[in-house]
Formats: sequence, structure tokens, C-alpha cells
Amino acid sequence: NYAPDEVTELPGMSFKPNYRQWSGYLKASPGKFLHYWFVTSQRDPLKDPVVLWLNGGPGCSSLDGFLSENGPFHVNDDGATLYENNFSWNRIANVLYLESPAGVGYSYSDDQKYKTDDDQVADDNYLALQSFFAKFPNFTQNEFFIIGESYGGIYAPTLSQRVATGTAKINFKGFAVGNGLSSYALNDQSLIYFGYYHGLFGEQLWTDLNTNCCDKGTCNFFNNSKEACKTLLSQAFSIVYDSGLNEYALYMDCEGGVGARAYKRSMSHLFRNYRKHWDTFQLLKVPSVTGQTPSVG
Amino acid sequence: EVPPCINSTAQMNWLNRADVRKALHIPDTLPPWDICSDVVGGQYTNIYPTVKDVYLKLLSLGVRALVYNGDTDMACNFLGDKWFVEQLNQKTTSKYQSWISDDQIAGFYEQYGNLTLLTVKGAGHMVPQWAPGPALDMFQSFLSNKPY
Repeated sequence: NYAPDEVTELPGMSFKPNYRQWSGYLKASPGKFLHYWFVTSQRDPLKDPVVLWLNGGPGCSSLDGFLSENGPFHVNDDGATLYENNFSWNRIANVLYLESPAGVGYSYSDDQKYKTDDDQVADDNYLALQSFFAKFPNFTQNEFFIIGESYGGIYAPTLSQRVATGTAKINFKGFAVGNGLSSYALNDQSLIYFGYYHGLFGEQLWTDLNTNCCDKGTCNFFNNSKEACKTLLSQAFSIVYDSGLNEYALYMDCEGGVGARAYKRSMSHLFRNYRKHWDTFQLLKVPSVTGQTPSVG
Repeated sequence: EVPPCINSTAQMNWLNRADVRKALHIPDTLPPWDICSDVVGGQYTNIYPTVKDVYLKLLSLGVRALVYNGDTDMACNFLGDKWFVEQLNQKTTSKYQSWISDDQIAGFYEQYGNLTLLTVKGAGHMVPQWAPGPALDMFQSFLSNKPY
């Protein structure tokens, strides 16, 4: 295994890990270097699968997955000490966290040009994978899986296609997508039903949506061209994304509180790219939902 | 900007410590770590409005697939992914049913050959963070290709 990248000790770690870990760089296309963090399985590293984990964005770091979601340790609120995660996915698998594309987290490009797209990301991730297995040839025979979250719904299958059809010798078995973006149209279309049936929209708004966005029993809540429908959709999406709810977990508090939310426009950071078409909905010109309702605790 | 309603201050502070950067072999010349990059996100070009054709290709190659959703997420809600999977027109091989983790119903799933559609009950967007036990059980079943 690649000795220069091995992580031998970490500040704030008061426990002794029963796994090994490496952090360093994988080569993507010329001049692009993607930061990786690889932790071996706590069970049987040579036999357990290798899993690539990708967070979304586009433009967000997979180290959030490591340090907040399924990594072997997380950071305490003091920002200085670490605690063990008993449900870490490296209990049963070797897990590779990759910061992608270049420009995200500690990944970089020599020319500092960070304009990219879905296909370029998949190509670079595929090159980075080959770079990984060149550094860690002991793992080339292990079963290999790709898992993506959020915009990883695009990253994971597009990379999987390259792995499954490419010439690199990778024992690829499957891919998974968690709360992934799979279809812009279906994601928006379904959200209106999700919102109504979770009690987020009043009966009047629901009736108006059905009256103005539907025709002969078929509704278009994604790219409807009717002005009245677009206005109503703006109201509905504003309730979901801009009224103070935690859009990532409906029944959980919004960290920082309603008034302290970091976003003031009706676009979520993680999805602002794909919601570029929302410009046509003129979200910002719609009176805010919170302004129409009494303040609540 | 940071993602709304998510507090990543602790991990950001830790990752930006000089001794942590050194331990992780990060060059001194690189800028501070942040959870998301505005530079990357702002210049990004989305190509795929849907990955339907990519899934169909992968399934035709016999690749195993799992689509899972924490069912309280509104950024990528479970219903949209359910409709996406149904749109693939794969033959159902197991009915919609509950799955168990730690002696509790942890969600629901159905299978279409190599493709599994699964919900994690009560979890949000970041399933391993908010339902860590069920998430690990789900992960183990997926890797080992055993029943959920």
C-alpha cells in the first residue's frame, strides 16, 4: 500500500483505531488532483468490499460524508476532538471518500480553472479510481461498489457506467444512490404531492394548483408554461424551501433557526444549479410566505 | 454560502487546523476547506436532466443497484425516486414490504430483479447521519446481496 499517504495519527483522536487510513491525492485528467481519504475495514480488509462514497452538490465535499455521516469517527462540537461512530460503514467495508470535482474541499487543479460538467466529472472520477487502484493494488480483487448521495444521484450512475464498460480491471458489482437526484422533472413533480400530503399546503393552494396546473387529470408541476400555474408553484416551492422548514429533514429543527438561515433566496445551495430554470418562476417576485403568516415560535 | 439548516462548523474548524492538514498531507498552498465550493457550483454545467438511460444500460449489464431514500427529505423526496424507478419498467420480483432493523420496522422496499427501491423511515436527506443503525443494516444487505 502507498506508504507516503498513510495517516498515522490525527489531532483530537484519543482512541486507537482498529483500521488503517490513508489521505492524499489521486490523479484525474492532466493537472487535476483529487483528494481522497481511504479507511480500511474493521473486519477483514483483504476480503471485504471496497466502496466509493460520493456526496453531491454539485460542488460539495465527500468529507461531510466521512465526518458527519458514515465515517469511522466524527468531530465533536468543540471542533477539536473526535469521537467514534459505532455505525461506521467501515465496520464491514473498505471505504474510499473522494473530494470531487477539482476545486471541492482539498482537491485542486494546477491551472485553478474549475469549470466542469457531469461527463467531465465522471471521466475524472474514473481516472481517479484507476489512480487509486494503482496506489492500492492489493484491493483490485475486492468487490467494488459506488454509492452517491444527493447530486451523487448523477455522479454515481454516470461513473458506474464508465467502470462497467471501461477497460480498467475493477471488480465492479453495483451502485447505490441515497436521496439522489435522478430526474429533475420527477423530483419537482413529486414534491408538490409530498408537500400537500404532509400538510404543508392549505386546501386553497392545493385547489388552485389543481385548477391551474392540471388538464384532464394530468398535472404538470415541473415546467408548466401557464403564468397562473407558475405563480402558484412559486408559492408552493417557497413554503418548502423558504419558509423556515428544514428541507433536508421535515421533522427536524433547522440549525440556526428560521431567522438565521444562511439562504435568503428560494434556492437551496445544493440544488441551485439544477434549479436555474426557477428563474422563470420569478420566485423572488412572489411575496414571501413568511410575510403573509403570523410569526410562530 | 452554506447548505441551509446544516451546521458544519465543527468539521470545518477541525479540517482547517494546521496540524490536521499536515496529518492528512494537504499542501500548505491550498485554500481553507469548505463543505461546498461556490466556485465549482457556480460554473457547473448539468448535462443529464434524467439518468434513466444510464440506469437501463447498467441494469442490462447485470449491475446490482439500490435506490434508497430517507422519507422525510424534501430536497430529493422518496416519491420522486419511486416514480423514477417505476419509469424504468423493470419487472417486479418482490412486493412492497417492510424491512426490519433492531427489531423495528425501518422502512419499506420492493425489488425489480437487480434493482432495489427502499425507504428509511423517519430519516432525512443524510440517511447514515440520521438513521445510522438502519443505514448500516441496509448497507450490509446491499453489499452481501442478502434480504433486507
